[in-house]
Amino acid sequence: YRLFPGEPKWKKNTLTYRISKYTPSMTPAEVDRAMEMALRAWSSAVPLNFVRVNAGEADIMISFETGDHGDSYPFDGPRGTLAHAFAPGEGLGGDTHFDNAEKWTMGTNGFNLFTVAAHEFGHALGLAHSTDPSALMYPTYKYQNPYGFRLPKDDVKGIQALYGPRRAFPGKPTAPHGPPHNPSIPDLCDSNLSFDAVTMLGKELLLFRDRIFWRRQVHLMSGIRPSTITSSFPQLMSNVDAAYEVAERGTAYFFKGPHYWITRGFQMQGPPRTIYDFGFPRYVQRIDAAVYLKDAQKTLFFVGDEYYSYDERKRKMEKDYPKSTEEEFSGVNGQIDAAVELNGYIYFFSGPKAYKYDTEKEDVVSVLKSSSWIGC
Amino acid sequence: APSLLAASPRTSRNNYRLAQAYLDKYYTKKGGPQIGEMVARGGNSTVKKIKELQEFFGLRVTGKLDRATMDVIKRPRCGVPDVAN
Repeated sequence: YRLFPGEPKWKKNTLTYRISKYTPSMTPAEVDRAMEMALRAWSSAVPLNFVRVNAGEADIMISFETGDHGDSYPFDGPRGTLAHAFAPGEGLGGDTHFDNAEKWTMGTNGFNLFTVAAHEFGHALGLAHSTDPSALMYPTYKYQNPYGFRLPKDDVKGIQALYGPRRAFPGKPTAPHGPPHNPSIPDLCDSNLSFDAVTMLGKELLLFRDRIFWRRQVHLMSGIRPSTITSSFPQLMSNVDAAYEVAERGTAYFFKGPHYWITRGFQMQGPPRTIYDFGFPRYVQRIDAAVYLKDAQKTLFFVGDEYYSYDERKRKMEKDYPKSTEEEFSGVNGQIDAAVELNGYIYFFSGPKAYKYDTEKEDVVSVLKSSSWIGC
Repeated sequence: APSLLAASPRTSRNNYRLAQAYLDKYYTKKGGPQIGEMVARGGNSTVKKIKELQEFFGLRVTGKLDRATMDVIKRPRCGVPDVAN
């Protein structure tokens, strides 16, 4: 492998990317997917995280361009040069351009966008070309199947020379210097991990499980740390059923059995109240999940395989509920354990899976492991 | 130019032009933002650039645009230069 002279690299571990111009030869959703998979090829090897933004300036600006596109490296029409990217840095640094004159594809009937994007993002992260013909960073095009792709050894060595290896979990104890194992904290990276409740609280995202909860920044994977629930919410003890925050009111609601607590930040506001304040029928004994939808100013409560809609402005349950969860939220399988709205998407947690639901498309746009939300 | 090529005159003229453009793009030092490079060595004549290309791609280093070298030059690739810029 080779690095750029001066070994430029990103000084932060969460990078934003934005796809500002698309190609007519693939659907936007296919392009989005190819880019996401290409970035994930690198983040699987180093402690970098990529967050997509849809407006403004991102660290890695991605676009499909034709001919001379203003960066003194004009494209040359079909074949020849396929794409290029700039080394890490401000402004043009990290930006990645694809030649719109090429026939791009998710398969092999044209140039595979995942293959070229994964190569170019190697440059955007600080790798120059490799002389190893088996390396992804070899200068000439060689199709790579996106599914089951594993970064070749030469590229892993190169990128880890810049950013070090990705550890399974930043806080995970590493023998022999790790902290003594605490039996009450389940395996931090159990791939079957599911959450009891998830909510924003101010600028932090809280994820609850049994007797512990994790606190993290929305856009940062680093600094995630588990705490016992009793250390911050003595009254809740353990096994929170559901939680949600009405940010504009600065209040959050935590549910356990037929009771709920109101907090301001971590401060409890008085004794527990009964969930029938919200207008639930008496046969409802507990809530499985709750999520506040900011634009609609409504809170969805999930109970079994049904859900209720509560109007936060009128402070009353809406009519014609409960409704079937499966009918309304197609693609989300299984009972909802927890839910939270972030950046306009609803994230549903059901067992070990986290579904990213697009309310405009009314469909699931991606499925991740729940445990990936705590850095696994 | 003729000494670099081992092909018929017309083809060799096209190959030479193709090769020259390739060497300008990927084996020539430029100013402007870094777009991918290695540590460059001193001044590059065309023969020297051909040798650098052949070395980079693990070809026999002849300084001539032989078939193997032209094959590499004709392959679709990344636009980032292989040497410093």
